[in-house]
Amino acid sequence: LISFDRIRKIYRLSEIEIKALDDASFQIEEGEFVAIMGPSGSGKTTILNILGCLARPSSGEYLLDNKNTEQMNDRELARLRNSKIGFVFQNFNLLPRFSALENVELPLVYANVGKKARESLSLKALGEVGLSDRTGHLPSQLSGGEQQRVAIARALVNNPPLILADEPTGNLDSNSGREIMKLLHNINYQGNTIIMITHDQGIADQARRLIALKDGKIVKRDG
Amino acid sequence: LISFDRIRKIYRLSEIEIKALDDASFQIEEGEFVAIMGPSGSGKTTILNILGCLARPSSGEYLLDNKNTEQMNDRELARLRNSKIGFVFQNFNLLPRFSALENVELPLVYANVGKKARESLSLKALGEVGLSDRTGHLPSQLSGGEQQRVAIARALVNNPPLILADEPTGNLDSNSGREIMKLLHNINYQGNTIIMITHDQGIADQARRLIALKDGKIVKRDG
Ligand SMILES: Nc1ncnc2c1ncn2[C@@H]1O[C@H](COP(=O)(O)OP(=O)(O)OP(=O)(O)O)[C@@H](O)[C@H]1O
Ligand SMILES: Nc1ncnc2c1ncn2[C@@H]1O[C@H](COP(=O)(O)OP(=O)(O)OP(=O)(O)O)[C@@H](O)[C@H]1O
Ligand SMILES: [Mg+2]
Ligand SMILES: [Mg+2]
Repeated sequence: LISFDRIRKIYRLSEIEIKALDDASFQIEEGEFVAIMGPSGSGKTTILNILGCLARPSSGEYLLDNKNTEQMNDRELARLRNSKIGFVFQNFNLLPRFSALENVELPLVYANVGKKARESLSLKALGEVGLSDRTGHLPSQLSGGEQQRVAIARALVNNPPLILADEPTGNLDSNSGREIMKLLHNINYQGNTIIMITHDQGIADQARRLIALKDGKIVKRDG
Repeated sequence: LISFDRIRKIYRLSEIEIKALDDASFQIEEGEFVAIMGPSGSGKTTILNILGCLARPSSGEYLLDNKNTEQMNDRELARLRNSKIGFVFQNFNLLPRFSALENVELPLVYANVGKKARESLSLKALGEVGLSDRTGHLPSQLSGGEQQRVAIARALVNNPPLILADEPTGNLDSNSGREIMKLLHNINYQGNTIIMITHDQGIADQARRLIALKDGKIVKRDG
Protein backbone atom coordinates (compact mmCIF):
# COMPACT_ATOMS: atom_id res chain seq x y z
CA LEU A 1 0.00 0.00 0.00
CA ILE A 2 1.15 3.53 -0.82
CA SER A 3 -0.17 6.31 1.38
CA PHE A 4 0.39 10.06 1.13
CA ASP A 5 -0.94 11.97 4.18
CA ARG A 6 -0.90 15.78 3.87
CA ILE A 7 2.39 15.79 1.96
CA ARG A 8 3.94 19.23 1.36
CA LYS A 9 7.04 20.16 -0.66
CA ILE A 10 8.25 23.72 -0.29
CA TYR A 11 11.20 25.23 -2.12
CA ARG A 12 12.76 28.40 -0.79
CA LEU A 13 14.55 30.54 -3.39
CA SER A 14 16.10 33.71 -1.81
CA GLU A 15 13.04 35.32 -0.20
CA ILE A 16 10.37 33.57 -2.25
CA GLU A 17 8.60 30.39 -1.10
CA ILE A 18 7.28 27.98 -3.74
CA LYS A 19 4.69 25.41 -2.62
CA ALA A 20 5.30 22.69 -5.20
CA LEU A 21 2.93 20.38 -3.25
CA ASP A 22 0.32 21.53 -0.78
CA ASP A 23 -1.34 18.94 1.47
CA ALA A 24 -1.43 16.09 -1.04
CA SER A 25 -3.28 13.07 0.36
CA PHE A 26 -4.18 9.81 -1.42
CA GLN A 27 -3.81 6.04 -1.17
CA ILE A 28 -2.87 3.55 -3.90
CA GLU A 29 -3.37 -0.19 -3.54
CA GLU A 30 -1.06 -2.86 -4.93
CA GLY A 31 -1.73 -3.63 -8.59
CA GLU A 32 -3.45 -0.35 -9.43
CA PHE A 33 -2.80 1.53 -12.73
CA VAL A 34 -2.99 5.25 -11.93
CA ALA A 35 -2.52 8.27 -14.25
CA ILE A 36 -1.44 11.65 -12.85
CA MET A 37 -2.36 14.71 -14.94
CA GLY A 38 -2.18 18.47 -14.47
CA PRO A 39 -0.77 21.67 -15.96
CA SER A 40 2.96 22.23 -16.44
CA GLY A 41 4.44 23.19 -13.05
CA SER A 42 1.54 21.79 -11.00
CA GLY A 43 3.69 19.38 -8.94
CA LYS A 44 3.46 16.03 -10.81
CA THR A 45 7.20 15.26 -10.98
CA THR A 46 7.54 16.37 -7.35
CA ILE A 47 4.94 13.74 -6.35
CA LEU A 48 6.75 11.05 -8.35
CA ASN A 49 10.15 11.96 -6.88
CA ILE A 50 8.75 11.60 -3.33
CA LEU A 51 6.96 8.34 -4.24
CA GLY A 52 10.25 7.06 -5.71
CA CYS A 53 12.19 8.00 -2.53
CA LEU A 54 14.34 10.41 -4.56
CA ALA A 55 13.18 13.42 -2.54
CA ARG A 56 11.78 13.85 0.96
CA PRO A 57 8.61 15.79 1.69
CA SER A 58 8.89 19.08 3.67
CA SER A 59 6.09 17.77 5.91
CA GLY A 60 3.45 15.04 5.96
CA GLU A 61 3.74 11.26 6.03
CA TYR A 62 4.64 8.91 3.16
CA LEU A 63 4.05 5.21 3.84
CA LEU A 64 5.43 2.72 1.30
CA ASP A 65 4.49 -0.93 1.95
CA ASN A 66 3.19 0.33 5.30
CA LYS A 67 6.67 1.52 6.27
CA ASN A 68 7.08 5.18 7.24
CA THR A 69 9.83 6.59 4.98
CA GLU A 70 10.52 9.44 7.41
CA GLN A 71 12.13 6.96 9.79
CA MET A 72 14.48 5.61 7.12
CA ASN A 73 17.93 7.02 6.48
CA ASP A 74 19.21 7.69 2.95
CA ARG A 75 20.85 4.27 2.64
CA GLU A 76 17.63 2.45 3.57
CA LEU A 77 15.68 4.60 1.10
CA ALA A 78 18.20 3.78 -1.64
CA ARG A 79 17.96 0.05 -0.89
CA LEU A 80 14.15 0.17 -0.96
CA ARG A 81 14.26 2.12 -4.20
CA ASN A 82 16.73 -0.19 -5.99
CA SER A 83 14.86 -3.36 -5.03
CA LYS A 84 11.23 -2.30 -5.35
CA ILE A 85 10.92 0.65 -7.74
CA GLY A 86 11.46 1.13 -11.47
CA PHE A 87 11.68 4.83 -12.45
CA VAL A 88 11.25 6.34 -15.93
CA PHE A 89 12.53 9.93 -15.66
CA GLN A 90 11.02 12.87 -17.58
CA ASN A 91 14.49 13.68 -18.94
CA PHE A 92 15.49 9.95 -19.28
CA ASN A 93 18.59 10.33 -17.01
CA LEU A 94 20.71 7.84 -18.99
CA LEU A 95 24.42 7.57 -18.17
CA PRO A 96 26.13 9.27 -21.14
CA ARG A 97 29.20 7.01 -21.25
CA PHE A 98 27.30 3.72 -21.09
CA SER A 99 25.74 2.07 -24.11
CA ALA A 100 21.99 1.43 -24.26
CA LEU A 101 22.61 -2.16 -23.13
CA GLU A 102 24.85 -1.12 -20.21
CA ASN A 103 22.28 1.47 -19.09
CA VAL A 104 19.53 -1.17 -19.04
CA GLU A 105 21.78 -3.58 -17.09
CA LEU A 106 22.26 -1.12 -14.21
CA PRO A 107 19.35 -2.20 -11.96
CA LEU A 108 20.54 -5.82 -12.36
CA VAL A 109 24.07 -4.82 -11.32
CA TYR A 110 22.60 -3.36 -8.11
CA ALA A 111 20.64 -6.59 -7.62
CA ASN A 112 23.87 -8.64 -8.00
CA VAL A 113 22.63 -10.57 -11.03
CA GLY A 114 25.44 -12.41 -12.89
CA LYS A 115 26.88 -11.07 -16.18
CA LYS A 116 25.27 -13.62 -18.54
CA ALA A 117 21.80 -13.31 -17.04
CA ARG A 118 22.14 -9.50 -16.99
CA GLU A 119 22.93 -9.41 -20.67
CA SER A 120 20.14 -11.71 -21.76
CA LEU A 121 17.51 -9.95 -19.59
CA SER A 122 18.65 -6.54 -20.91
CA LEU A 123 18.62 -7.66 -24.56
CA LYS A 124 15.09 -8.97 -24.02
CA ALA A 125 13.98 -5.66 -22.45
CA LEU A 126 15.48 -3.64 -25.32
CA GLY A 127 13.74 -5.96 -27.79
CA GLU A 128 10.42 -5.30 -26.09
CA VAL A 129 10.81 -1.53 -26.66
CA GLY A 130 11.89 -2.02 -30.29
CA LEU A 131 15.60 -1.24 -29.93
CA SER A 132 17.35 -4.56 -30.74
CA ASP A 133 19.39 -2.80 -33.41
CA ARG A 134 20.58 0.07 -31.18
CA THR A 135 21.97 -1.82 -28.16
CA GLY A 136 25.56 -0.63 -28.64
CA HIS A 137 24.74 3.05 -29.11
CA LEU A 138 25.62 5.70 -26.54
CA PRO A 139 22.74 8.04 -25.55
CA SER A 140 24.24 10.78 -27.76
CA GLN A 141 23.96 8.36 -30.69
CA LEU A 142 20.24 7.79 -30.15
CA SER A 143 17.17 9.84 -31.08
CA GLY A 144 15.05 11.43 -28.31
CA GLY A 145 12.40 8.75 -28.46
CA GLU A 146 15.02 5.99 -28.58
CA GLN A 147 16.62 7.37 -25.39
CA GLN A 148 13.20 7.42 -23.78
CA ARG A 149 12.66 3.77 -24.70
CA VAL A 150 16.06 2.81 -23.24
CA ALA A 151 14.95 4.53 -20.01
CA ILE A 152 11.71 2.51 -20.07
CA ALA A 153 13.58 -0.76 -20.66
CA ARG A 154 15.92 0.06 -17.76
CA ALA A 155 12.96 0.73 -15.43
CA LEU A 156 11.29 -2.59 -16.28
CA VAL A 157 14.27 -4.96 -16.59
CA ASN A 158 14.23 -6.37 -13.04
CA ASN A 159 10.43 -6.53 -12.88
CA PRO A 160 9.99 -4.12 -9.93
CA PRO A 161 6.64 -4.30 -8.04
CA LEU A 162 6.20 -0.51 -8.37
CA ILE A 163 6.77 1.38 -11.64
CA LEU A 164 6.84 5.19 -11.67
CA ALA A 165 6.79 6.67 -15.19
CA ASP A 166 7.12 10.42 -15.84
CA GLU A 167 5.70 11.24 -19.32
CA PRO A 168 6.82 7.82 -20.77
CA THR A 169 5.45 8.54 -24.27
CA GLY A 170 6.25 12.28 -24.54
CA ASN A 171 8.86 11.80 -27.30
CA LEU A 172 7.20 8.92 -29.11
CA ASP A 173 5.03 8.79 -32.22
CA SER A 174 1.62 7.22 -31.74
CA ASN A 175 2.67 3.73 -32.85
CA SER A 176 5.72 3.57 -30.57
CA GLY A 177 3.58 5.06 -27.77
CA ARG A 178 0.98 2.32 -28.29
CA GLU A 179 3.72 -0.38 -28.06
CA ILE A 180 4.88 1.05 -24.74
CA MET A 181 1.34 1.18 -23.35
CA LYS A 182 0.82 -2.48 -24.37
CA LEU A 183 4.00 -3.35 -22.45
CA LEU A 184 2.79 -1.45 -19.37
CA HIS A 185 -0.62 -3.12 -19.53
CA ASN A 186 1.02 -6.58 -19.65
CA ILE A 187 3.17 -5.78 -16.63
CA ASN A 188 0.23 -4.39 -14.69
CA TYR A 189 -1.79 -7.50 -15.57
CA GLN A 190 0.93 -9.53 -13.79
CA GLY A 191 0.26 -7.53 -10.62
CA ASN A 192 2.83 -4.70 -10.73
CA THR A 193 1.61 -1.28 -9.61
CA ILE A 194 1.98 1.51 -12.21
CA ILE A 195 1.80 5.24 -11.50
CA MET A 196 2.24 7.25 -14.70
CA ILE A 197 2.37 11.02 -15.34
CA THR A 198 1.08 12.05 -18.75
CA HIS A 199 -0.15 15.11 -20.64
CA ASP A 200 -1.88 12.95 -23.22
CA GLN A 201 -5.56 12.35 -22.50
CA GLY A 202 -5.55 9.29 -24.78
CA ILE A 203 -2.76 7.72 -22.72
CA ALA A 204 -4.35 8.71 -19.38
CA ASP A 205 -7.64 7.09 -20.43
CA GLN A 206 -5.84 3.75 -20.54
CA ALA A 207 -5.15 3.84 -16.80
CA ARG A 208 -7.91 2.74 -14.43
CA ARG A 209 -7.76 5.78 -12.14
CA LEU A 210 -6.85 9.46 -12.44
CA ILE A 211 -5.24 11.80 -9.91
CA ALA A 212 -5.47 15.41 -11.13
CA LEU A 213 -3.26 18.22 -9.82
CA LYS A 214 -3.50 22.00 -9.99
CA ASP A 215 -1.04 24.41 -8.34
CA GLY A 216 0.33 21.73 -6.04
CA LYS A 217 -3.12 20.60 -4.84
CA ILE A 218 -5.00 17.42 -5.68
CA VAL A 219 -8.26 18.38 -7.35
CA LYS A 220 -9.41 14.87 -8.30
CA ARG A 221 -8.24 11.58 -6.88
CA ASP A 222 -10.46 8.79 -8.20
CA GLY A 223 -12.14 7.33 -11.26
CA LEU B 1 14.35 30.02 -49.73
CA ILE B 2 15.45 26.75 -48.12
CA SER B 3 16.40 23.92 -50.44
CA PHE B 4 17.43 20.34 -49.61
CA ASP B 5 18.72 18.44 -52.67
CA ARG B 6 19.32 14.72 -52.12
CA ILE B 7 20.61 15.23 -48.58
CA ARG B 8 22.07 12.16 -46.90
CA LYS B 9 23.32 11.72 -43.32
CA ILE B 10 25.19 8.52 -42.58
CA TYR B 11 26.56 7.52 -39.20
CA ARG B 12 29.23 4.83 -38.99
CA LEU B 13 29.39 2.92 -35.71
CA SER B 14 32.19 0.27 -35.72
CA GLU B 15 31.21 -1.80 -38.79
CA ILE B 16 27.56 -0.80 -39.01
CA GLU B 17 26.31 2.03 -41.25
CA ILE B 18 23.16 3.90 -40.20
CA LYS B 19 21.41 5.96 -42.88
CA ALA B 20 19.69 8.57 -40.71
CA LEU B 21 18.66 10.49 -43.87
CA ASP B 22 18.48 9.00 -47.34
CA ASP B 23 18.13 11.36 -50.32
CA ALA B 24 15.90 13.95 -48.65
CA SER B 25 14.78 16.62 -51.12
CA PHE B 26 12.32 19.48 -50.54
CA GLN B 27 11.99 23.26 -50.79
CA ILE B 28 10.49 25.68 -48.25
CA GLU B 29 9.58 29.26 -49.13
CA GLU B 30 9.91 32.24 -46.81
CA GLY B 31 6.96 32.59 -44.43
CA GLU B 32 5.79 28.98 -44.63
CA PHE B 33 4.60 27.03 -41.53
CA VAL B 34 5.69 23.43 -41.99
CA ALA B 35 5.20 20.41 -39.67
CA ILE B 36 7.58 17.42 -39.82
CA MET B 37 6.21 14.10 -38.56
CA GLY B 38 7.39 10.51 -38.53
CA PRO B 39 8.15 7.54 -36.26
CA SER B 40 10.77 7.72 -33.51
CA GLY B 41 14.20 7.33 -35.12
CA SER B 42 13.03 8.26 -38.64
CA GLY B 43 15.45 11.20 -39.06
CA LYS B 44 13.44 14.28 -38.01
CA THR B 45 15.98 15.78 -35.58
CA THR B 46 18.73 15.02 -38.10
CA ILE B 47 16.87 17.15 -40.70
CA LEU B 48 16.44 20.00 -38.21
CA ASN B 49 20.10 19.90 -37.14
CA ILE B 50 21.21 20.22 -40.80
CA LEU B 51 18.63 22.98 -41.46
CA GLY B 52 19.92 24.80 -38.36
CA CYS B 53 23.57 24.50 -39.52
CA LEU B 54 24.39 22.44 -36.42
CA ALA B 55 25.40 19.41 -38.49
CA ARG B 56 26.63 18.96 -42.04
CA PRO B 57 25.11 16.47 -44.49
CA SER B 58 27.21 13.44 -45.58
CA SER B 59 26.26 14.33 -49.18
CA GLY B 60 23.75 16.46 -51.06
CA GLU B 61 23.25 20.21 -51.23
CA TYR B 62 21.64 22.47 -48.60
CA LEU B 63 20.89 26.01 -49.77
CA LEU B 64 19.83 28.55 -47.12
CA ASP B 65 18.78 31.97 -48.49
CA ASN B 66 20.16 30.70 -51.79
CA LYS B 67 23.63 30.33 -50.27
CA ASN B 68 25.30 26.92 -50.49
CA THR B 69 26.21 25.93 -46.92
CA GLU B 70 28.86 23.47 -48.16
CA GLN B 71 31.06 26.39 -49.17
CA MET B 72 30.87 27.99 -45.73
CA ASN B 73 33.35 27.27 -42.95
CA ASP B 74 32.23 26.61 -39.37
CA ARG B 75 32.55 30.27 -38.36
CA GLU B 76 30.36 31.46 -41.24
CA LEU B 77 27.78 28.78 -40.40
CA ALA B 78 27.79 29.89 -36.74
CA ARG B 79 27.32 33.54 -37.74
CA LEU B 80 24.44 32.65 -40.09
CA ARG B 81 22.88 30.53 -37.36
CA ASN B 82 23.14 33.15 -34.60
CA SER B 83 21.70 35.93 -36.75
CA LYS B 84 18.99 34.15 -38.71
CA ILE B 85 17.85 31.04 -36.83
CA GLY B 86 16.01 30.39 -33.56
CA PHE B 87 16.31 26.76 -32.41
CA VAL B 88 14.10 24.96 -29.86
CA PHE B 89 15.96 21.73 -29.00
CA GLN B 90 14.21 18.41 -28.24
CA ASN B 91 16.14 18.24 -24.95
CA PHE B 92 15.92 22.03 -24.32
CA ASN B 93 19.73 22.48 -24.11
CA LEU B 94 19.58 25.19 -21.43
CA LEU B 95 22.82 26.27 -19.76
CA PRO B 96 22.57 24.74 -16.26
CA ARG B 97 24.36 27.55 -14.42
CA PHE B 98 22.36 30.39 -15.97
CA SER B 99 18.95 31.49 -14.73
CA ALA B 100 15.90 31.34 -17.01
CA LEU B 101 16.38 35.05 -17.76
CA GLU B 102 20.09 34.69 -18.53
CA ASN B 103 19.38 31.72 -20.83
CA VAL B 104 16.82 33.74 -22.79
CA GLU B 105 19.25 36.70 -23.06
CA LEU B 106 21.93 34.61 -24.80
CA PRO B 107 20.93 35.24 -28.47
CA LEU B 108 20.84 38.97 -27.67
CA VAL B 109 24.35 38.78 -26.18
CA TYR B 110 25.55 37.29 -29.49
CA ALA B 111 23.74 40.09 -31.34
CA ASN B 112 25.52 42.73 -29.18
CA VAL B 113 22.28 44.13 -27.73
CA GLY B 114 22.84 46.37 -24.66
CA LYS B 115 22.13 45.10 -21.11
CA LYS B 116 18.94 47.10 -20.51
CA ALA B 117 17.34 46.21 -23.83
CA ARG B 118 18.37 42.56 -23.37
CA GLU B 119 16.69 42.36 -20.01
CA SER B 120 13.44 43.98 -21.09
CA LEU B 121 13.18 41.87 -24.30
CA SER B 122 13.89 38.69 -22.31
CA LEU B 123 11.36 39.51 -19.58
CA LYS B 124 8.77 40.12 -22.33
CA ALA B 125 9.60 36.77 -23.99
CA LEU B 126 9.33 34.90 -20.66
CA GLY B 127 6.00 36.63 -20.02
CA GLU B 128 4.70 35.43 -23.38
CA VAL B 129 5.41 31.79 -22.40
CA GLY B 130 3.83 32.23 -18.95
CA LEU B 131 7.00 32.25 -16.84
CA SER B 132 7.14 35.77 -15.36
CA ASP B 133 7.33 34.28 -11.87
CA ARG B 134 10.22 31.89 -12.64
CA THR B 135 12.79 34.22 -14.25
CA GLY B 136 15.42 33.76 -11.52
CA HIS B 137 15.25 29.95 -11.42
CA LEU B 138 18.06 27.74 -12.66
CA PRO B 139 17.01 24.95 -15.06
CA SER B 140 17.29 22.42 -12.20
CA GLN B 141 14.76 24.51 -10.29
CA LEU B 142 12.19 24.34 -13.09
CA SER B 143 9.72 21.65 -14.14
CA GLY B 144 10.17 19.87 -17.51
CA GLY B 145 7.54 21.94 -19.25
CA GLU B 146 8.89 25.16 -17.71
CA GLN B 147 12.37 24.35 -19.08
CA GLN B 148 10.83 23.73 -22.47
CA ARG B 149 9.11 27.11 -22.37
CA VAL B 150 12.39 28.86 -21.44
CA ALA B 151 13.93 27.18 -24.49
CA ILE B 152 11.06 28.49 -26.64
CA ALA B 153 11.42 32.03 -25.26
CA ARG B 154 15.16 31.90 -25.97
CA ALA B 155 14.55 30.82 -29.58
CA LEU B 156 12.09 33.66 -30.22
CA VAL B 157 13.65 36.56 -28.29
CA ASN B 158 15.57 38.18 -31.16
CA ASN B 159 12.79 37.58 -33.69
CA PRO B 160 14.81 35.36 -36.06
CA PRO B 161 13.45 34.99 -39.66
CA LEU B 162 13.67 31.16 -39.39
CA ILE B 163 12.42 29.20 -36.36
CA LEU B 164 13.23 25.50 -36.01
CA ALA B 165 11.28 23.79 -33.21
CA ASP B 166 11.88 20.14 -32.23
CA GLU B 167 8.80 18.81 -30.37
CA PRO B 168 8.03 22.26 -28.79
CA THR B 169 4.94 21.02 -26.90
CA GLY B 170 6.13 17.52 -25.88
CA ASN B 171 6.27 18.31 -22.16
CA LEU B 172 3.30 20.66 -22.01
CA ASP B 173 -0.32 20.12 -20.98
CA SER B 174 -2.90 20.98 -23.61
CA ASN B 175 -3.52 24.55 -22.34
CA SER B 176 0.18 25.48 -22.20
CA GLY B 177 0.63 23.81 -25.60
CA ARG B 178 -2.20 25.91 -27.01
CA GLU B 179 -0.56 29.11 -25.69
CA ILE B 180 2.70 28.19 -27.42
CA MET B 181 0.94 27.45 -30.71
CA LYS B 182 -0.82 30.84 -30.53
CA LEU B 183 2.57 32.48 -30.08
CA LEU B 184 3.99 30.59 -33.08
CA HIS B 185 0.99 31.53 -35.23
CA ASN B 186 1.45 35.22 -34.35
CA ILE B 187 5.13 35.11 -35.28
CA ASN B 188 4.42 33.29 -38.54
CA TYR B 189 1.73 35.86 -39.35
CA GLN B 190 4.47 38.52 -39.17
CA GLY B 191 6.38 36.67 -41.90
CA ASN B 192 8.80 34.43 -40.00
CA THR B 193 9.28 30.90 -41.38
CA ILE B 194 8.50 28.06 -38.93
CA ILE B 195 9.56 24.43 -39.31
CA MET B 196 8.29 22.34 -36.40
CA ILE B 197 8.75 18.63 -35.55
CA THR B 198 5.86 17.11 -33.64
CA HIS B 199 4.36 13.73 -32.72
CA ASP B 200 1.00 15.30 -31.97
CA GLN B 201 -1.43 15.20 -34.90
CA GLY B 202 -3.47 18.03 -33.34
CA ILE B 203 -0.39 20.26 -33.30
CA ALA B 204 0.70 19.23 -36.82
CA ASP B 205 -2.76 20.06 -38.18
CA GLN B 206 -2.16 23.69 -37.22
CA ALA B 207 0.73 24.02 -39.67
CA ARG B 208 -0.10 24.69 -43.34
CA ARG B 209 2.08 21.93 -44.77
CA LEU B 210 3.33 18.51 -43.69
CA ILE B 211 6.59 16.72 -44.48
CA ALA B 212 6.39 13.06 -43.41
CA LEU B 213 9.45 10.87 -42.83
CA LYS B 214 9.92 7.11 -42.58
CA ASP B 215 13.30 5.36 -42.12
CA GLY B 216 15.21 8.46 -43.25
CA LYS B 217 13.16 8.92 -46.44
CA ILE B 218 10.57 11.59 -47.20
CA VAL B 219 7.27 9.86 -47.88
CA LYS B 220 5.10 13.01 -48.10
CA ARG B 221 6.20 16.54 -48.76
CA ASP B 222 3.16 18.68 -49.35
CA GLY B 223 -0.35 19.45 -48.21
N1 LIG C 1 25.51 10.10 -33.54
C1 LIG C 1 24.81 9.06 -34.02
N2 LIG C 1 25.43 7.89 -34.28
C2 LIG C 1 24.72 6.85 -34.75
N3 LIG C 1 23.40 6.85 -35.00
C3 LIG C 1 22.75 7.99 -34.75
C4 LIG C 1 23.39 9.15 -34.24
N4 LIG C 1 22.46 10.13 -34.07
C5 LIG C 1 21.29 9.60 -34.48
N5 LIG C 1 21.46 8.32 -34.87
C6 LIG C 1 20.42 7.42 -35.40
O1 LIG C 1 19.82 8.08 -36.53
C7 LIG C 1 18.41 7.82 -36.53
C8 LIG C 1 17.65 9.15 -36.68
O2 LIG C 1 17.81 9.93 -35.53
P1 LIG C 1 16.93 11.23 -35.28
O3 LIG C 1 17.36 11.82 -33.97
O4 LIG C 1 16.98 12.14 -36.46
O5 LIG C 1 15.45 10.64 -35.15
P2 LIG C 1 14.07 11.35 -34.81
O6 LIG C 1 13.18 11.18 -35.98
O7 LIG C 1 14.30 12.75 -34.34
O8 LIG C 1 13.51 10.48 -33.61
P3 LIG C 1 12.66 10.88 -32.29
O9 LIG C 1 11.26 11.14 -32.75
O10 LIG C 1 12.78 9.64 -31.45
O11 LIG C 1 13.29 12.07 -31.68
C9 LIG C 1 18.07 7.10 -35.20
O12 LIG C 1 17.70 5.77 -35.44
C10 LIG C 1 19.34 7.17 -34.37
O13 LIG C 1 19.59 5.96 -33.67
N1 LIG D 1 14.50 22.89 -6.99
C1 LIG D 1 13.47 23.73 -7.12
N2 LIG D 1 13.53 24.97 -6.62
C2 LIG D 1 12.48 25.82 -6.78
N3 LIG D 1 11.33 25.53 -7.42
C3 LIG D 1 11.23 24.31 -7.93
C4 LIG D 1 12.27 23.34 -7.83
N4 LIG D 1 11.87 22.22 -8.47
C5 LIG D 1 10.62 22.47 -8.93
N5 LIG D 1 10.25 23.71 -8.61
C6 LIG D 1 8.95 24.35 -8.93
O1 LIG D 1 7.93 23.50 -8.40
C7 LIG D 1 6.82 23.45 -9.31
C8 LIG D 1 6.43 22.01 -9.55
O2 LIG D 1 7.44 21.36 -10.30
P1 LIG D 1 7.19 19.92 -10.94
O3 LIG D 1 8.45 19.53 -11.65
O4 LIG D 1 6.67 18.96 -9.94
O5 LIG D 1 6.03 20.21 -12.00
P2 LIG D 1 5.36 19.26 -13.08
O6 LIG D 1 3.92 19.16 -12.76
O7 LIG D 1 6.11 17.98 -13.21
O8 LIG D 1 5.50 20.10 -14.44
P3 LIG D 1 5.80 19.62 -15.96
O9 LIG D 1 4.50 19.04 -16.48
O10 LIG D 1 6.15 20.91 -16.64
O11 LIG D 1 6.90 18.64 -15.99
C9 LIG D 1 7.25 24.18 -10.58
O12 LIG D 1 6.55 25.38 -10.73
C10 LIG D 1 8.73 24.44 -10.43
O13 LIG D 1 9.11 25.71 -10.90
MG1 LIG E 1 7.35 17.16 -14.71
MG1 LIG F 1 14.15 13.70 -32.47
